[in-house]
Amino acid sequence: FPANTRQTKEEGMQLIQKYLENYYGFKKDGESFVWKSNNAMTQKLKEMQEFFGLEVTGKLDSGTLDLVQKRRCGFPDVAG
Amino acid sequence: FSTFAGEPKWTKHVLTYRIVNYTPDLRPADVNAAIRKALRVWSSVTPLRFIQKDRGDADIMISFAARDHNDFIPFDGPGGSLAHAYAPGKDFGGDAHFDEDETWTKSTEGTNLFYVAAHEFGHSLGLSHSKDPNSLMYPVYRKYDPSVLLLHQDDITGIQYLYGSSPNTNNDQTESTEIKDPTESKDPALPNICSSNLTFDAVTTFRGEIMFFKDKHIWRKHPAVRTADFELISSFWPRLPPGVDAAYEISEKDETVIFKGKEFWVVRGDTILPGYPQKLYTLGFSKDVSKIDAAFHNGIEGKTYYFIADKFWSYDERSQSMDKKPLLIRDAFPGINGKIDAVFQHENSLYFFSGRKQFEFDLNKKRVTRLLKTNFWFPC
Repeated sequence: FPANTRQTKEEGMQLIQKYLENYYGFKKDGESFVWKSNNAMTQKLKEMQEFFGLEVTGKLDSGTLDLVQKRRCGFPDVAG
Repeated sequence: FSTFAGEPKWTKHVLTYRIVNYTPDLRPADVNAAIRKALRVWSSVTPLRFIQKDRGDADIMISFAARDHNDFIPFDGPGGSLAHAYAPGKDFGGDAHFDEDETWTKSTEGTNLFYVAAHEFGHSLGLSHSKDPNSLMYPVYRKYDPSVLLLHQDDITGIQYLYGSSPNTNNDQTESTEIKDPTESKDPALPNICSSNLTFDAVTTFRGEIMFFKDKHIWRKHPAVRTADFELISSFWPRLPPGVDAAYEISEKDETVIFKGKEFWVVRGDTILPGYPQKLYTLGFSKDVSKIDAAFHNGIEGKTYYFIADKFWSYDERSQSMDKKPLLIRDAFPGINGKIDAVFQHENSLYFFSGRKQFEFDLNKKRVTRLLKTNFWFPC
């Protein structure tokens, strides 16, 4: 990726990871993040997309990225 | 809607709340008003009632803080997480924390405190987040629109799943002071707060509010808030009879004394203190005194005044002694003639209710300064 796109992508990654940790009980298990369809982060991302009625892609698309930047309640969306 | 795992909820219907500290973004009176209004959103559709405390512990402790604030969920600076609240329970249970790094407002700009507080109190009462994007319990903040009712049917269904519906309303959470109570439909028409014929049985201050007693009902009015809450006396004190005669608050003891006939009760919040009711003569009255018309406590003087017909007795808390014999009301309160229905003190004036009239009496000038209607305190 060109540098700035890569940086944006990494920022998006950190944003979504923080979001899933805060509100979906995601626990980073130490593995470097790789987009695999069955890994924990992708599962949590799908859970979040399903909660908000977004298309459940498991990918960090623009709709998902837009939503994680909105102000919200600090309480988790899933029982922690 | 969704509840928390295990469906924690309050086992009582009268809950206390305390605003522990205030955001500098708003006047304290505006914070008080926003919090009251946010609690009323939920009390208007359930049997729940909320009483404010200004010291000690309360079921719902409300505070403003930035970043780390002694729980395990630090805030994240401006934006992002705005506030959070805990499910019903002891200690942290029910508490609501607001992120001081937000700009709290009472308008559509910034972050509207009333709207966020109403959401957080949903958590304090046992609701978790809803997937319905139109519901109050949806997790994402939407631009506040004052013309839109906050509670969505999804929220009402959720909270009534936990607590049942309100005995007073038909799920309508408008801020009317008149809430029709179907269980009272057999009774004569409910008192109309704006009627020019309105009279009161008793009036007292109560933890920063003013409580107006009439038959089976009370209106609760915070001087800084335009509207009033209309409740059944029994929703606060089930054992108290309707149609009380008099009431007064000793705020320094957080006690309110309520009279009916030859008996009186002392309450603290929604609790009747043990050992009550007691008989009037235990206060020092002769046994032929069969009822008190009105009473108020002057905290500065340390004296309590009891009014019967056109006379009054005063009790000195310091010397713990009651007047040997009563004095004429008009001698000590010029301009107040004859029997009164109720009286209370607000700031440095007394408000005497007699029939459809209300007299404002200035304690410094020792004279009546205004003649008011009885519904002066209400948005009529």
